[in-house]
Amino acid sequence: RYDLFHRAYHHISDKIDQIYKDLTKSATFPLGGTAYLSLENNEDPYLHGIKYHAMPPMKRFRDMEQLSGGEKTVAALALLFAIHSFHPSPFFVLDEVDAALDNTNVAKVANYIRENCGDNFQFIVISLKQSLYEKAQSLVGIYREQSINSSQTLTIDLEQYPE
Amino acid sequence: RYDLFHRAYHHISDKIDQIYKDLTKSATFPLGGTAYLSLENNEDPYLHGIKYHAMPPMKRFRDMEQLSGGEKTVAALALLFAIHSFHPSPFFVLDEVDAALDNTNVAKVANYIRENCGDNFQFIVISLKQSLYEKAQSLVGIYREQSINSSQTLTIDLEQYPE
Amino acid sequence: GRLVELEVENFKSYKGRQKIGPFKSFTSVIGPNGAGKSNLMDAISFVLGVKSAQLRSAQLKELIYSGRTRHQPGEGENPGDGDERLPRRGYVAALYITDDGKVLRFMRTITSSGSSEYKINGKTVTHTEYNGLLEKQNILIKARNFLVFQGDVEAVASQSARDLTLMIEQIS
Amino acid sequence: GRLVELEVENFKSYKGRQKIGPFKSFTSVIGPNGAGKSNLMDAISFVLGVKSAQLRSAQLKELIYSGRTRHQPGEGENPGDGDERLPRRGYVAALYITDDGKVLRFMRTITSSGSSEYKINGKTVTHTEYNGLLEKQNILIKARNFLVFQGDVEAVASQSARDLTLMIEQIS
Ligand SMILES: Nc1ncnc2c1ncn2[C@@H]1O[C@H](COP(=O)(O)OP(=O)(O)OP(=O)(O)O)[C@@H](O)[C@H]1O
Ligand SMILES: Nc1ncnc2c1ncn2[C@@H]1O[C@H](COP(=O)(O)OP(=O)(O)OP(=O)(O)O)[C@@H](O)[C@H]1O
Ligand SMILES: [Mg+2]
Ligand SMILES: [Mg+2]
Repeated sequence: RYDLFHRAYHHISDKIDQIYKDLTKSATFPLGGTAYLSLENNEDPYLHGIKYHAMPPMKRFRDMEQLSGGEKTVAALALLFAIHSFHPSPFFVLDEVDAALDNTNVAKVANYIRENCGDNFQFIVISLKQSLYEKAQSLVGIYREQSINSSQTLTIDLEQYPE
Repeated sequence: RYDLFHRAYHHISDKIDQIYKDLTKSATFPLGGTAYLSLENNEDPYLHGIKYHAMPPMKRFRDMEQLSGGEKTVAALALLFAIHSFHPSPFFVLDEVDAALDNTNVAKVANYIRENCGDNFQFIVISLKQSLYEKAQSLVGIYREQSINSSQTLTIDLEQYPE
Repeated sequence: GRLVELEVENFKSYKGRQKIGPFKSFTSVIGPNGAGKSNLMDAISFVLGVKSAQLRSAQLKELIYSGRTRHQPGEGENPGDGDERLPRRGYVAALYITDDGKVLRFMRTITSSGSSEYKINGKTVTHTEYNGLLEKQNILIKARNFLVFQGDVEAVASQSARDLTLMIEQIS
Repeated sequence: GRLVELEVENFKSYKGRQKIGPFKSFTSVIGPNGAGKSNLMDAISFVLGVKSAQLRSAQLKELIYSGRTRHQPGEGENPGDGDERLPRRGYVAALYITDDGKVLRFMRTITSSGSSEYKINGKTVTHTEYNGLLEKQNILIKARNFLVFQGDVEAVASQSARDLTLMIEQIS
């Protein structure tokens, strides 16, 4: 149990920085930000906690609480993807995770998903923002059919239409 | 104290439905939705609570918890504006209240603000969505000046540019 | 493995039987406020075994399609006031293909008595067997780190150190 | 009345003294993630007397601009490692015009000892006097129904019946 936990912790701790960099790098900041995990008490992580730290590019270090809404969202996604890499579930379902993101960050998240999705890593992403859903391979459009008081769906394969 | 409370309750209760209709009416549903307050216990509202009910246009009645994220946001704004009408504070500051709204609802909220703002009812609205901030009279743009590690602002008067 | 298609019957705002999908490696779900997007995520979560409390409902029965009017001011609770008989059962089925190409059809039904029934490829199984097969596919409902419900994403980053330990422990 | 302009000095991410505004009847604040939009709302809330706990800070001192590196792994807490001396004071002033045209300049300062100082048109006043004048302008910090912080809007609609009574009571 102890070993398993340690293996998980070290695996995630190794991966988190690169994933956060992939999500935060840009032309202006090609290196991206910095993220890492630290143990509150080195002896026995079980009894204590794991602290997560994330610093957006070129920003000084602050507590997670001081980050802005959008900065927290990006840090959260990096953590989720890092945890996933240890024990990969076959798919992710994300419900409007882009709500607090500005257009630049939406594009970064969309690109990350596009680059990392595949046969064994499927993404189902609910979004209101075109700059996100236009990058998907297919769309499930949901509308309310008023006459029968029911939700209805239709599926559109975006890969048929050239960009 | 009892009288004051009753006066406030009845004033807000009278206003809420029209405000909710103004925020939810559309070409398809010109009448908009329905909203009202009810007392959990008619004898003494002090000791019990006030329940808020809102029904989007052409939807059956459900508990507030069953509404979607966007539907809850619109219901919340209607309640805030109704409460405001009893004891009007001179201004509102709203921080990304449009995060869960689809473009249609963003436009409705922007129109409502535009129609109701004035010398004694000022709105300062933080938003990431162009369909909201393009309706404002002026913009305060905030950017991070990396070289001095500080937020900086600039103001743009939109009324100078014709639509 | 991957999720190919979903079939819902009388689940939340989805009336009758509907097939939803196919899902690709990156599928986006779009639509106006109140259309039923989060209800679709609830359907996926439900078929994997997530409890109703996480699906914005106090009990399983509330997950069944209900088109009629409730507590309308002045109206009675008379079930007959809807134009049709309300369904008393509902189900969600997920078509899943494993890495080696095997097709698994996970199905969870809400019975008229308000309890759950689990089936895999048409055969009724216990909840433990059902969950066991999901875990073999690395679908760990206990950890739920792959389901991010509306409004929850920021909280993942600012959770307490204690909670983060628990989250990592559940997937280890 | 209405809020015309804000002046901040060393408040959160705003270094040095800056004038922000003018604000019209409908002004929108825009900018990328992490630029300082919510910090501007914190500045408005701060000058009206809202406590630091509501401004994402444990104590008033954290509201003062701090450009230096804190727990950078491996680096000491040496305050000298920043390229400049860090400010120990900061303030926010709001220029407000009443319905009958009177100009009121509300100012709240964080002193180097970490406490607040309140001024109206340059004259130091007590917190009670300060708040009294705001209430005359119908700015009721206790109720705060006119300030909606990031992420809070949905909770207004789903608050408990008890909380809604409290909210209405505070404004009556
Ligand atoms: N059992 C049920 N039967 C019928 N309709 C239901 C049931 N449960 C919920 N609903 C309806 O489903 C609607 C909400 O759907 P949902 O939360 O999926 O919307 P959404 O598309 O996610 O919207 P948003 O973009 O605002 O988040 C509500 O209007 C609610 O009344
Ligand atoms: N005392 C302080 N000194 C300097 N910078 C600070 C201070 N307190 C907070 N910050 C910084 O301010 C930034 C957050 O700003 P803010 O929350 O206003 O962003 P925002 O524009 O609202 O972004 P979003 O669109 O993501 O909500 C953080 O990066 C944080 O590090
Ligand atoms: Mg939703
Ligand atoms: Mg913000």
